[in-house]
Amino acid sequence: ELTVRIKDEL
Amino acid sequence: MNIFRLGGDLAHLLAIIILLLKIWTTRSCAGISGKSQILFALTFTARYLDLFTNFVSVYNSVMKVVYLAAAYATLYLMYVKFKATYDHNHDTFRLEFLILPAAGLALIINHEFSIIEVMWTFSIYLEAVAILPQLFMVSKTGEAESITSHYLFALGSYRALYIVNWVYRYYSEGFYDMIATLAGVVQTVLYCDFFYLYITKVLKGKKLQLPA
Repeated sequence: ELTVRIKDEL
Repeated sequence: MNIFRLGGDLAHLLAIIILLLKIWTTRSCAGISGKSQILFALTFTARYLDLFTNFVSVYNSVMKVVYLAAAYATLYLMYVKFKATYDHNHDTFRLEFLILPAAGLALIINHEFSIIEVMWTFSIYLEAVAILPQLFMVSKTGEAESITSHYLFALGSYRALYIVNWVYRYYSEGFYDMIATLAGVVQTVLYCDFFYLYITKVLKGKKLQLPA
């Protein structure tokens, strides 16, 4: 997985 | 976004507002650990670097900016505006004992060895233990003002609600983040003793005073 991990939490 | 996550964010926001209001209205930061506040400012700074690289939602960006602004405003009030009321004699926890292990662990255990991921991981580990100087201060003085204990309760509730959110997300969407969850559990466990005292004493109108 090369995409940047989307961190939707604060 | 589920109700637990929203509740967690709001509890976090409430904690930050309680603290700022307490300092502002009493013109004093007595009983508050500046060391913990430094760690929280560091936590948000390291975690929200993606504010400039990743857009998630307006809610997400606004909350990040609010948390960051509030963290630095708190530091300003404590170390500049109301510096004279800062109880540094009781705030003696050594920050390097928390920052260095958190940084070391972030370099070893992370999702990906990149600057933004390592900084994010560092912030997760650091946040888990950031409250220790504050709890240490309360145990040193043996008591906390009611408003300080409301602040701590709201702050502890935030990560506890996030845990429920993670359990919910695991079952509803198969989402899980082992690093955030384990650190979140550690963070919440640190508050357990305080939660017990808060429920048995503060909610019954008594001052939070540690047993001698």
